[in-house]
Amino acid sequence: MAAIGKTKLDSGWLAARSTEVSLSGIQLTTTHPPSIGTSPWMEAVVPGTVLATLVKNKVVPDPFYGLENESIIDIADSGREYYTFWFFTTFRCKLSGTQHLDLNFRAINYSADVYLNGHKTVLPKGMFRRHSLDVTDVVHPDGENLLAVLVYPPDNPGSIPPEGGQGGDHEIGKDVATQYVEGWDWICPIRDRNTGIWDEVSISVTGPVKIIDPHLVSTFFDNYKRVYLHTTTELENKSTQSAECSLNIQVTTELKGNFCLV
Amino acid sequence: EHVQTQHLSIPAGSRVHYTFPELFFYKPNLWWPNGMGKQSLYKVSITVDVKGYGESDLWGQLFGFRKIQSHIDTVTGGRLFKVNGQPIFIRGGNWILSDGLLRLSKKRYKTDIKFHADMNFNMIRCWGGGLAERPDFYHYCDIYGLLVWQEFWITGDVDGRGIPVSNPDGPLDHDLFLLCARDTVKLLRNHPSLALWVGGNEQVPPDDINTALKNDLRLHPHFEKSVNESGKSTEDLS
Repeated sequence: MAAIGKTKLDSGWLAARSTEVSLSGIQLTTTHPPSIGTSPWMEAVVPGTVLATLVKNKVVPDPFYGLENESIIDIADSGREYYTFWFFTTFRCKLSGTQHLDLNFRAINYSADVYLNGHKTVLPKGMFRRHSLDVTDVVHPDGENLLAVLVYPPDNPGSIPPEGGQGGDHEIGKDVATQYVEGWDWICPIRDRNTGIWDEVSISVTGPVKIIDPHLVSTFFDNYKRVYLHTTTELENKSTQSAECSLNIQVTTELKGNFCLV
Repeated sequence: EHVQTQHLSIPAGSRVHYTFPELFFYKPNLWWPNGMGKQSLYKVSITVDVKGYGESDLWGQLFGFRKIQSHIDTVTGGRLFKVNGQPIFIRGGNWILSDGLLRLSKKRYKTDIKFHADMNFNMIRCWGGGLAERPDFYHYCDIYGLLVWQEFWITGDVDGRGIPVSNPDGPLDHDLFLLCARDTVKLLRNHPSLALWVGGNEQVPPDDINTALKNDLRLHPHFEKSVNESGKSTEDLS
């Protein structure tokens, strides 16, 4: 039985350029999982971007030294597929009968196809949104799980005019993504427009009922002597029966050391 | 006294919203910005136990009791801030992001944000051409008392005021923009350092987006009443 809670998937990731991988996502996550050392796969930076992975593996120079950025091909010249990358990892999770498992991406730029043990899910566009997939039915309860993510760049990466300028040709503004990536007066253009799994990836184990996005609000009276904490949360019952729940809230203040006051 | 248990039944396969009866605190330690007092934080833990199963899920967050108000001063046209009823002189810095390739780390956030506190700043403004900053960024702003002015992803240069003029109506997909904005608000809204959401940098978002953001970010009427009462009773009593 797996422990309730979140586990980050932030190590052991591999990456490869999509145009250099002939296998499909289903093959990568069933019969032909990649391994480090087999070209074109390299150690990946997750959370991070395609360019951060290429810099880490010294495939390209660090763009922030001297004029090195000029030697890295811009997505406008290479095309989006050049910076469309596979990211791959494995994880284990021993679920018991009534447990559920979510696969969470806190942010991806810009869209992605996720394959887990041969099952595909499309993650819709948008750099600033979370994705949470219920993967209970596709995980291997006692074996290794194979996860491959094909990450696509923003739809409108734009191109950088010879004179540069604030935000290049401004095409990136058509997407919901960070805008500095076409260059600004304080930074050179980012060649991959920050494509990648740029924030935390995690798996979370729950029982039949899941807590979602609690909201905490405080109100004040009598010159801050009388204070109330209002708490609202969303709850999801993933099971096929009605769930009789006890919902507990506890507020503690950490004192020094391991003591806490309740 | 700060422990509470409620019982509820959730139908199969459904999602429900549940609001606890409010928890009362007498003179709790308040959260203050850098230079005005301590950044007192409480640990709020929520767990759900299911009959016949046991503990089903848990959630935790550091929370600070503070009231932040701001308004445009008619005389100067500047925005005046108050924290816990006390006016505050804002000393702030611009923030774009930790690293151009998004190599973000707790260690870097902690160092950068403590640096701002050591410079005697009390606000960090997250520029609209950068990121909606991450929970780790806000965690250290909570710890070091940096209020955060967080802009959404609109800039004058790219959205209608640059050279060449481009994207006068902002991004192509307004629904996607609002979906991302709403999800970002849910991700960040419990941090005491979050002081102000701003539509964009040197530009107002397109009308439909701006109206929707203003509407979504209004204080819920339930709290409107209590804020007025507190405003009235606080002023009267103090």
